[in-house]
Amino acid sequence: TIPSPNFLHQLLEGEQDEGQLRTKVLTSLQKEQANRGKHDCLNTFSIMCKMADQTLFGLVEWARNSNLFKELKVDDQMVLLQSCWSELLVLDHLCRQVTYGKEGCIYLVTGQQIEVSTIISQAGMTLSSLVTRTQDLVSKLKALQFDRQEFVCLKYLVLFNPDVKSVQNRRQVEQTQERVNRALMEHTQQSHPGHSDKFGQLLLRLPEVRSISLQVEDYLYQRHLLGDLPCNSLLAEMLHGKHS
Amino acid sequence: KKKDNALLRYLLDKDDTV
Repeated sequence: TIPSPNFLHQLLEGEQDEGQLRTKVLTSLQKEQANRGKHDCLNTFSIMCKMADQTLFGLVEWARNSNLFKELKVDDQMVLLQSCWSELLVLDHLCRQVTYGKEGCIYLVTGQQIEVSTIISQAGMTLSSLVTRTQDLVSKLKALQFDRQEFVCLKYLVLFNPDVKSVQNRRQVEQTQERVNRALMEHTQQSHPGHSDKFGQLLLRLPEVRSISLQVEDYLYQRHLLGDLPCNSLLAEMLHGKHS
Repeated sequence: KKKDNALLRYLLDKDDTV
């Protein structure tokens, strides 16, 4: 089917509101801190995990509210999300950096900006490499003038992945992926006619997103083994799902 | 595995009308 002009518009309508997400994350962190004694502060890594956890809740809610996703049974929804949750987190982070991030800074979901140099000076080797790789990808996306329509298409392409094992309704997933792929191609051709291969350049970023997401999962899993990862969280459950 | 994904299943399966 040829995507209708408002197909992309419908996808955009399902996007979370950044301000609402920011409020939700800040409220959750304040509640967490209020439950602790004044001198028992959350360490930086735990705060980052809480932010990621709340963002992940938001992404699951986003997927769940999508009409395309609703067409799948819950078992298929679970398998797809279990497979791509960390890619969705990375894409969400990348889009936030392209939209709001200042040069040399990382823009957090709480609205705060942290100098990349500050993180690098305190982080270990793995996290430093992750930050550097991600910032490089942000630069590439900025150079490509990555916009919100393209971002939402990439999220759907990552979510509706027919290659995920044990997907029952593979054909449905394939059809949605093809439809979104076509919408992305037409959008890049219409909105950036001068950039002949923007569509191809955007798709080339997906393996990089996948690679970074796998490194993020390994990093989080290592920290989990050290007992650093807050338990009873969606983040921990999704991590276990993949490593069990 | 199913037990591992209890929270995800709950989030996807919960009834909004409640």
